[in-house]
Amino acid sequence: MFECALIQGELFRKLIASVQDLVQDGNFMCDANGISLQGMDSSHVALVALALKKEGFVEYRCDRDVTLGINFANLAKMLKCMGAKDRLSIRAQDEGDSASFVFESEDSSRVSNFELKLMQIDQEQLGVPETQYKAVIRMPSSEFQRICKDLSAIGDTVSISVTKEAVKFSVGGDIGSGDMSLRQSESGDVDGDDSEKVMIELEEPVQQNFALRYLNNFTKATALSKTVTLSLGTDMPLVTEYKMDNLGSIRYYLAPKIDE
Amino acid sequence: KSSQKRLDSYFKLI
Repeated sequence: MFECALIQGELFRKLIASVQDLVQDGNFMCDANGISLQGMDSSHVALVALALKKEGFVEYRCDRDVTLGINFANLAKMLKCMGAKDRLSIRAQDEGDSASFVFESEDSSRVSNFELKLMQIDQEQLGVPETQYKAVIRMPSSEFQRICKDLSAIGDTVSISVTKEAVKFSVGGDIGSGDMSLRQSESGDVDGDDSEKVMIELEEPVQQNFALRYLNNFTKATALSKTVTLSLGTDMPLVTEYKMDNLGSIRYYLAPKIDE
Repeated sequence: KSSQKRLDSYFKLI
């Protein structure tokens, strides 16, 4: 028997919205420690890895490892019926062919029950090694979303170059070119809200090119976290990570574009 | 001209 509950069901709805445009179906691997999901887009250029810890749930029980094969668009149709402040419970039998989703309003005046048919999904999983990155940038997630959205109107490839002073996003296209630089925040602003700062950890300067359409896809997770962390290495996939307090994190990996 | 790499060049299938 697997069951878990979130006080803020809305968080789960945002999680599904953050993955459903990149991968259509996926296996939620549930074990005693939490829920994980990994999915790749069809061209194997981008990968999303979700890691939810049991500590982030108000209730969590997983007697035996359970794999829930889910079509995210179908699940999203059911989650759409959930109230913004509803509590969400998920239940699945060990060998069941469906999973139940229960939404309960704060005052329990409204309770909704949905049963989602599960799928058998044979999914290729990639081994993502823990990597030491040359440059790690933490910045406001809304700022990153805006840069990706605005620059994609000028070019389809963004060059991200990082020095210890600043991170620069550059694009070029038919109409011309442009770049936006964010300077590292002064560490002195002890008053400033940390989530508004730009922090750069640099081992050595890095410059890499990425397709903006994937980055714009990743920024669908902006609602999950006030900050986003970008990790870059020379000729390495970019890691874009949104941490959700004690619930866990959603990480997106994007293969670089290499100049011929 | 820059060519789009795939993740399979960096991560191996498990």
